[in-house]
Amino acid sequence: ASDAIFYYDEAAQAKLQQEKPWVNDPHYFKRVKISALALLKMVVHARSGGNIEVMGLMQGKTDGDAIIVMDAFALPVEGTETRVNAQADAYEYMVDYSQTNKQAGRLENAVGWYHSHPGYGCWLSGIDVSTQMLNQQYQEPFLAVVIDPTRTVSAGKVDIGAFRTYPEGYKPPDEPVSEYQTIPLNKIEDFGVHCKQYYALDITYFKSSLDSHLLDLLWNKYWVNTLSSSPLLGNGDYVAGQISDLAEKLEQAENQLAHTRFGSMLTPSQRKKEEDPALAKIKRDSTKITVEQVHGLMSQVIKDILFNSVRP
Amino acid sequence: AASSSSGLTFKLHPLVILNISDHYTRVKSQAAQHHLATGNGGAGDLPPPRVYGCVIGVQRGRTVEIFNSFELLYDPSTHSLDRAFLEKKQELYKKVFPNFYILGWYSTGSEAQESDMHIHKALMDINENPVYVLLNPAINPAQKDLPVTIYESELHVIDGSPQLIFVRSSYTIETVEAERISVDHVAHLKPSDGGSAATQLAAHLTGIHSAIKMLNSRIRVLHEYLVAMQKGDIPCENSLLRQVSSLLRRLPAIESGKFQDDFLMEYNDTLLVTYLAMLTNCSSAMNELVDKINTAYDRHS
Amino acid sequence: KGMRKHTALDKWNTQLRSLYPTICNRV
Repeated sequence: ASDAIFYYDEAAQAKLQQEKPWVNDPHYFKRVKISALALLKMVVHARSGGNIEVMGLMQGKTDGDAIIVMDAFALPVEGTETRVNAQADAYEYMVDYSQTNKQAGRLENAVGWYHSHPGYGCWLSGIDVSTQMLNQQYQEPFLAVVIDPTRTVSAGKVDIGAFRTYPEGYKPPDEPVSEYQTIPLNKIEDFGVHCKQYYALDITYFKSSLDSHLLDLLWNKYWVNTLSSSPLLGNGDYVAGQISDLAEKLEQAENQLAHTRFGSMLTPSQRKKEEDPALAKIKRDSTKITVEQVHGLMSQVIKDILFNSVRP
Repeated sequence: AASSSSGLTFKLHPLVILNISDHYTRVKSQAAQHHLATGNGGAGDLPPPRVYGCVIGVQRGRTVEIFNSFELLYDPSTHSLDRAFLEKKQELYKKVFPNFYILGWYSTGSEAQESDMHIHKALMDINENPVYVLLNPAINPAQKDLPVTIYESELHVIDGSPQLIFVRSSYTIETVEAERISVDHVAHLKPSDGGSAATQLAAHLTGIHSAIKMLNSRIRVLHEYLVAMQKGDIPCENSLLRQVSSLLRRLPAIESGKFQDDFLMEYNDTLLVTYLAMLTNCSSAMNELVDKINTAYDRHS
Repeated sequence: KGMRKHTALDKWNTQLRSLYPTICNRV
């Protein structure tokens, strides 16, 4: 039963394309299911770009209110935050790759694009929103996925978000509730201006029965890599950047406090948005940095005890 | 032959294994549905399909690291892989992964077959010493080892004539940090949202605990084996004894002034970050308190 | 190698030191 999802029903997908149930409901798609393979490919590609934003396409299908991502492939495009629709540079590549995929039996069409935000979180910038709006105009159904490979390595868990934009001028009836994430000061304006123009979808993952079997057996090998990984040592620049950003936010918060009578009290508009006061946000950011550092140190201390306190 | 004598070290990334698995599952799923649709009986009657593809990566000296793979087409007329398709795919992959070269090919099945050598030889003009990665897709819950075999080819004289035969090569699983985290993520299907600090800590420590448990179980097996050797229950194996002795002499793993300095530096930096974060939390709490005091004792409101 | 991190930590410390009197002065 878990492998049934791997079958591509061309007729059913063609029928959906004709019916287009998403046209009348800007919030139609609510869920994303990503295959184990697609996730691995996207994260590895994102990390390989280092501090440069990279991008790729996702192939899959739809199932009710869910978009199912079966596979992903990298595009020869970098610096996706420098221009709208950066993928236009790779149209020829996309066509060639999709054709070869179809020949090899990968029948799914493109259902979205992914790109990386190294170190600054999973959200859509102004350029991303414009790109996605264009995609949703001409290539529906289409999804935008953002991966932060730096935070993935720093936190030890995959930092990923899936988004769809609202049509131009559309005002959603309810304020979208999103999980808090640290946004660097130099990106806060871009984040704040556009955060109402899109919503996040719930992400779940799936794998085949053979994937499950192989992943269980893989653990018998890569436990060594788990034990030998050192999160403290790989991300020094990112941590320094986070701390520096935190200090700047503190400076800003202090300037605000010096000029207000009730510093931690919310203004009526802030209370309406259920926003946290500035210092409370800084507190959360500093806690996150600390938790990651402490986790990294725990690993180092445990390994030191295991391997260095033994004497012949 | 049982083992290779080339001296090459093979490192295989989990992405390659999942790629092959996905390829196989998809082809099997399509074939099964087609079989059902044409009314030719149950999907269980179908023999497992064979899939083919290329493996790509880098070779640095004697180390061959297989990073990725892509699917290929089997050309039944030539009993080999579709060359034009391979070259097209290679061109596309070179644009995105310019540092990766074709290292060999993959297929699925329980063991290498004679016809596989034909495919293997055809690839020798691209890579003079290609590897053959074979995944056995049969799911056996009692299995402990990965059902992946890497073969090289060697020239052996058999019945007086030189022949290329497949020889097994050992390999290790290699991951980059991001890959390991993703594999862990899908293997244990962890939620990608934050969770509370306690949940995060539990997840982190559980991972380390599981890894140490694996290490512990292997040490116990070795220990019991050595005790049995000492008692004479099993014959003495000198090469194993030498390996164990060499391993023990490597402990402590790192013992130098430089390591101590760096380790304590990291330790103290983390303590400092914790201390500053605590002070930040106190500032925030203090600020809220001041506001409450101001509100409570404000003459104007 | 750790200069960037230590410079950032120093900045954090400086900001906290400057924040305390600001908060106290608001009483």
